[in-house]
Parts: sequence; C-alpha cells; structure tokens
Amino acid sequence: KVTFEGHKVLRIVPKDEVQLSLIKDLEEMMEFELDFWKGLTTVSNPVDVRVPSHVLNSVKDYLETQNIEYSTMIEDLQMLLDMEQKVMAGARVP
Amino acid sequence: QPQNTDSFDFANYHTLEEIYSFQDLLVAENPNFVSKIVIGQSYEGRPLNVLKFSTGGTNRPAVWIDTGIHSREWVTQASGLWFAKKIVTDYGTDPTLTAILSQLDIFLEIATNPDGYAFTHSGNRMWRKTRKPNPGSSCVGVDPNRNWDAGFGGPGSSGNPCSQTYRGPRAESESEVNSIVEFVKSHNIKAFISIHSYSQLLMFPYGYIRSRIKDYTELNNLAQKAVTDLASLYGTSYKFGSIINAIYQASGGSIDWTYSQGIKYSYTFELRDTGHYGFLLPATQIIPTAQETWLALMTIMDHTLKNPY
Repeated sequence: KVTFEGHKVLRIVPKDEVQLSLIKDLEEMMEFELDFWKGLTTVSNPVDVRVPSHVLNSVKDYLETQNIEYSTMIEDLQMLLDMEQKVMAGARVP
Repeated sequence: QPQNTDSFDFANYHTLEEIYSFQDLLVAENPNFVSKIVIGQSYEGRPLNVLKFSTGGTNRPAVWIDTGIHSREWVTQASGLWFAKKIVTDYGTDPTLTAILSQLDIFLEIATNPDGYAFTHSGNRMWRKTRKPNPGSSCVGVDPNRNWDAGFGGPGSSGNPCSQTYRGPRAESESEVNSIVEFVKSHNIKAFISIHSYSQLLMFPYGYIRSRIKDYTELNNLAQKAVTDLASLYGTSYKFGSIINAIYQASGGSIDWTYSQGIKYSYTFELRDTGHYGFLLPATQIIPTAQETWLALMTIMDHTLKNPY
C-alpha cells in the first residue's frame, strides 16, 4: 500500500501571467514527481499540488526564488489518510 | 452490513463491496421502481452497475448521472449513494421529482471506475485513473476523462502513460468509457451529468476547443440557476461556465462527446472541497455536499423535463 508520510499539499496562487507560466514550467519539469490536485487555470486562481517530501525543498526553493506566493494546505497527507481510515473503521463498529 | 438501505450509513465513505450491496438492497426494496443494469465490465472484470429509476414506459427520455469516474474523488461516489436513496425516498412525495419521473427515467452509475476505486482502498488512496496496464510502460492506467472521442489526443491530455491525464492508446480504449458510450448510443438520454471533485464548479462543453456551443446561452443560464439553487442551502459558492473558460483546456472529455451526440444538457460538476482537504473531504461533509448538489441536479432535471427536444 502506498503511503504518504511527509507529503504536503501546497496551495500556490499565481499573481500574474509570468507566475502562471513559471508554475507551468514547474509542472512540466516535475510532472511525475508532483500530483496536481487542482490544476493551473487563471491568475489568482489557486493551484493545489501534492509534493512528496523528497522534492519539497526544491519546490519551495523554486517558488520562493520566483517570489511565488504559496501556503501549506495539508501538512502531512498520511495523517489525514489515517484519520479517514479511522473514521471509516469506527463507523463499522456495530 | 446494513440489512436495509434505511440503516445504511450515508455519512461515511464505503468500500466498493458496500456500494455493490447497497445497490442490490435498493433494487430488492423497490422492485417496481429501481433496477440494476450491468452495462459492461471493468478491465479487472468488475461489473459496471447502473441503477435505473423508472415508473414505466419504454425507451423513455432519460437523465444520466455518473460519479466516481476519477476514483480518488470519494465524495462523488458517496454523494451518488445518497442521490439513489433520495430518489426512492422523495418519489411520490416531492411533486417536482414525481413529475420528472412520470416522464423521464434516471440512470445513475455510482462506481464508474470500480478498479480505480478498489485500488484507492487497497493500494493508493490518491489513484485517479483506470487500472489497465499500458504495454511498453511500467505505468498503469488511463485517465477515463481524456479517453472519449471528442477532441481526443488534443492539447489538455497527455500521451505519456505515466501522466495523470494519459489519454490512452485510442479513443474509448477503456471498457469503463466504451460501456457508457454504447449505453448512451442505445438509449434516449436527454441530459448527461458527470460528477467530479473538487473545486466547486458547474461546467458545460466545450473543453477541447475555445469556440462556443450553439446552446451556450441556454446552458449558461441554466448553470447559473442551478448554482444559485445549490448555494441556497449552505451558501457554498460555485463558479460556472464552459470547461475551457472555467478551468483549462481538456481534450477527450465525456461531456464534449455527449454534447456532440446531441445530448444538449451535458454538464460536469466539481463538488466541494472549499479549500482545506482537497480529495480528503471529511465524511461529515458528505451529506451536506450531496444535499446541496441535489438541488442543482433537480434544477437541471426539471429544466430537461420542461424543455423537451
């Protein structure tokens, strides 16, 4: 079973067309590392991307170097998944 | 397992087996109203079950609703279960739904990508695609919403099997897609609604090209009314518009194909999340999400009933 310890979901908000294309570049550079939950649309529309722990620093460096605003939507994906599983299992207890 | 659908826990997520047994229970409890049609098999041999809600007639005009074509979007399958029970509960008491069902059938496919959904429970909660291996690649699966014969292969889908938006080797290569195509071609579908999550959007064609559909004004106005009715319950705000304008270019999408088949009322929903959980929407939000979405579905179904074509 694939687990997601340390995976974060970042919410990135492109301020202008330049930043849109920089995020597009990031998507193309790391297409198979990053999992875009909410894809790139227009300026100011948030982009949500799941970032595995082993590439987190390089993604953050890239965004910060380009002065692209982002926040952390999910700190640790596996914790949320464990919670979801617990709720499902709890509901089954007769 | 619950002994009847009244004791089914709609406020929680369920395994594929629980979805299948719910469907069988609902049919058994409503033999003259609900039937189950197996429209095909998934790659791994699971049945593609469609619930048919009908008060009679033959080849009646119908509404199609599917959930879960992207397997990780769990709130959609959970909402589909709630919709199924809602139809049975409200028929005969809600005048609008009773009027709709007096002339239209409703087809509801809850687990539209069963292999992917089973895999989100057993292997990878983040799985989106089908589970068919891709010859020549170590990556598995096709994006079932890039595999339709509408702008297939265009920008907005990928030719790389490792991509989340891999279109597949050819249009309708996936049995999960081709089964719906054959079903739609042999039935009298007047509205086709495919339900995804997340980002709170109600969209209509096109996704693969920028030009406007000929029914743009009508579908845009109907979408506006539907999202207004949706928001009336809990204030959940939706945007609406054509796919390519509301989000981005996406080729090979289902509703572009259904619209090209003449199904005017072709829509796709992106349900909640409002922005903290993404695909991991807490189970406590399942019922509110389903309730508000139902208002929008009723608006579209009522319009379909009153505007025969």
